[in-house]
Amino acid sequence: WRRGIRHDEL
Amino acid sequence: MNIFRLAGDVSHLVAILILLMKIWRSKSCAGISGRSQVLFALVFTTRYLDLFTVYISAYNTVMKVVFLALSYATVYLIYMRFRNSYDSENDTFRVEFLLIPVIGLSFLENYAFTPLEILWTFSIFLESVAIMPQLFMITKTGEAESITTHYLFFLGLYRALYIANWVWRYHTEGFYDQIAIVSGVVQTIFYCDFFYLYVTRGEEIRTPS
Repeated sequence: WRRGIRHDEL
Repeated sequence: MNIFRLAGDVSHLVAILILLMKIWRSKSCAGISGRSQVLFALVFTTRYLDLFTVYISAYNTVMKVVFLALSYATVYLIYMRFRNSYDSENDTFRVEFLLIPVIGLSFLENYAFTPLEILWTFSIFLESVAIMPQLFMITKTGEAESITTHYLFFLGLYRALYIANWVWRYHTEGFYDQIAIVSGVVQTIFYCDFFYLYVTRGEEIRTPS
């Protein structure tokens, strides 16, 4: 697993 | 945005405000690790550089600016305004032992080998261990004021709530972020021992010597 990016959290 | 995420953010904000108000009202930062606070300021600085590149939402932007401002205000109070009360003798955790592995790891394990992504990864990894100088200081002095323990409680609760948020997001959006999840779980584990003491011994913590 990995995925991620789209840093819409704080 | 879901309830866990919002509760997590509120908890994070409450933690930071508790600490800032404690220092401001008592005009003292005794028992507070300035090193941890500098690390948190560094965490926010390196993570929120995207303020200049992407717009996510008004909520996101405002919270980022607030967290940045509050973290720098805390560092200012500790090292400038109330530096006479700063307990530097007991704030001796060697931060290079955290920074060097964290810098190394962020170059090795990241989503993209770009400056902004590496800095984001660095901030996520650093946040998971940034509280260690504070926990070290409490272990060294053997005690923590109750207000300091409330701060730690909310700070720990914040990442624990984020874990619930990640579970929620995985099920509703199919979204997950390995780096954030693994670091967030590690971060929460660091607080478990503290949570246990907080609940069983009440607010004022004295570590057995």
